[in-house]
Amino acid sequence: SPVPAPTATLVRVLKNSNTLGIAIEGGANTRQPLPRIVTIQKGGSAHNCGQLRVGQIILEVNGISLKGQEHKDAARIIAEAFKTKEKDHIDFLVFEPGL
Amino acid sequence: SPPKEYEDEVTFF
Repeated sequence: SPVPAPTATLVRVLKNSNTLGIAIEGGANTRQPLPRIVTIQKGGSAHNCGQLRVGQIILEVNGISLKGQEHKDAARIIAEAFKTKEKDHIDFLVFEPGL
Repeated sequence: SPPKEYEDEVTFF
């Protein structure tokens, strides 16, 4: 049977906790060129949403592509998305390599 | 240019 191509999924995380509760590694000019989720912390907004997983690759944050963004720039985009009071949520476009 | 050495940068939010 054919192997399905990795599928991107849009995940909406409501800001229902004081922390987002994820850790990421990677970024442009590293071996992991797009940020990868390495930790999901219990009790954080990301854990509460139930759809983010360790190992997922983050393609976009609120429609902003992370392609070509170095680690610190991707981190700033995510931090600002969580901090802004303009939205009560963050939309992550993610995919799971190998699925 | 080739990727620089992986730096194991991790950021927590």
